[in-house]
Amino acid sequence: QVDSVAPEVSTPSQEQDESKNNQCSLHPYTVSFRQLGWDHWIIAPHHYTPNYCKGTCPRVLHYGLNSPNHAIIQSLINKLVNQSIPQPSCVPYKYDAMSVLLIEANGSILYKEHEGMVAQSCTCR
Amino acid sequence: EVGQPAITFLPESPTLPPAETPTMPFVEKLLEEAPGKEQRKPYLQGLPLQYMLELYQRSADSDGHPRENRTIGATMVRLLMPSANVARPLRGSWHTRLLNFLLERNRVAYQLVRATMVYRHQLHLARFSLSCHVELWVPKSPNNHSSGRGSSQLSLMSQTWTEMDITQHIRQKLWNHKGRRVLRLRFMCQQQNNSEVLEFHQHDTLSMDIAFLLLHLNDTHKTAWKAELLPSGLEEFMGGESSLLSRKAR
Repeated sequence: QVDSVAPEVSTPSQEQDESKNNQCSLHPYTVSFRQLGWDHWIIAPHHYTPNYCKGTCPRVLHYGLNSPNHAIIQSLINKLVNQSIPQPSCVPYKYDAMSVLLIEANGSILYKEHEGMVAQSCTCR
Repeated sequence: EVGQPAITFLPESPTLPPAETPTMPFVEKLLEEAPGKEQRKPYLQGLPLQYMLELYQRSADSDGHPRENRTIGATMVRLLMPSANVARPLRGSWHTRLLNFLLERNRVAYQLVRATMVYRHQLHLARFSLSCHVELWVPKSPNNHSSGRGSSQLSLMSQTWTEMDITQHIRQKLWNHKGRRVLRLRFMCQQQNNSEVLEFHQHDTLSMDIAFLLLHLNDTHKTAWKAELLPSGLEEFMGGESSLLSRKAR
């Protein structure tokens, strides 16, 4: 019954434009370690930009959303079979590392590169 | 203030706000490395901090993104100050201090990439100048007469600092050692061109940041989660909801 999904693909209505605006995408966000209450032992950097993913996952998951087949099937199930199965979620896809300089409990000073600290792109899955 | 060697104590650090989300490795690791609420720790200032800030600026940009052309060759660099710094009796124009560095037990097996001693080879006090070097303190035994200089390579880092590579020594003698791991060194300074002998006192400059140990390490565990106990600080600040935290929600 793919044609029941097709209309959403062919004629983008005004509603379509709106939903396009709040589609799953990366949003920049910066926080200071003081706001996190960690400025007592994090020496550098002073601020941290983790970013975040937000937005709805469209019915037809276009290529740029790096969605696996599973997400496409889940989207169809939600639409055609069982609405209690949720639409795929908008979550980070790729991350960047971040280097931190901190003071340890025993007074030594540590430079450390932490993986998975900054969201770089989003996906629906 | 940087450059004035001094040790000050931080006021009580506030408790951490409860984290809304289950702990991430970063928070877990941060709290493992960071002080607990009750713990007061010496807050380092002066040259060691300046050294690490310069290392940080060379290795990451102002947002903390690691630079492509960084040269540290490891994902971690730990600077340790001596846990003990004891003056030895004056011998002629030689001033000697014994420095102990405590290598804490790592709960996660870090791979040692490089270990260097960084120390001040020139000290100027009032009208005296001293030329200094560091030797590995090797317990006396009948068969080995080698001085502690061993095969360590020296490299002049600046007018003030010299770097001595002691990777081999640490790897062979300490790294996989089961018990307490203490690196012992002799910091020796000879007075230059002055007949009058300079009397040092216990609290003098030589007990300040004259030498520190740099360990270049790599994390060996690949998975983000480590099957290790929650650090006590984490459990305490999460109000003991360890079931939430220990759940491997991945």
